[in-house]
Amino acid sequence: ADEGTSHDEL
Amino acid sequence: MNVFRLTGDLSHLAAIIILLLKIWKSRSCAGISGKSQILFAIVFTTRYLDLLTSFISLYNTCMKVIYIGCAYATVYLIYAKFRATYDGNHDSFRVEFLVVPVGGLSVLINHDFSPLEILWTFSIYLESVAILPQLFMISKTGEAETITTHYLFCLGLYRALYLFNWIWRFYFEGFFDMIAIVAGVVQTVLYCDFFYLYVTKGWFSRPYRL
Repeated sequence: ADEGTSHDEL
Repeated sequence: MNVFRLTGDLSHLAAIIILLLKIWKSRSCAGISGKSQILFAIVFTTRYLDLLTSFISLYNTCMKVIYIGCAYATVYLIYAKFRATYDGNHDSFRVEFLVVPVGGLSVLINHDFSPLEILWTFSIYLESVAILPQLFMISKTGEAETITTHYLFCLGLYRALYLFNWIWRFYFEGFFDMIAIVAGVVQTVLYCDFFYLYVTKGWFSRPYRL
């Protein structure tokens, strides 16, 4: 899992 | 990925390429705010630093690289290659009035108080207002070339489509990102006046007058 927040949008 | 997200991204890409081609083909950046384009280059740079830390998908990586590359190419064309055609006198919006408050806000309101996350938040807030120097320039000169209005329309459409994307994602994935949503609404609202003029006046009249 990612640390912090994952941003998959552009 | 849903249809709104994809068409939003493509609309964004279309806007960037329309502007780049317009400047390249006409060999002029008259009527284009270099300040807005610098802000967009900063937006992409600070947002896509995660290219170095996390891989999401090939699509994601390619689009980020294309957006960043095109943003810097546009800035280069305006401030170097076709600098003689740059209308600096009319590009008089004070960007520090955007960058400083946006910087402060991103430190205060973010998802996580870490350098990368603060820069991401900064880019989201900055993007929402980065078009203001361009809109200011148009309102100052009172006109814009038709192709410039197509650029602005695609850019505004992109954020409007992202709003539908977020509604979709909320209903079907339970996902929502309040920072992106609020900034996205602000950004879309800034285009509303322009959308209205584009539809009622912009289709056939040339040059475009406000």
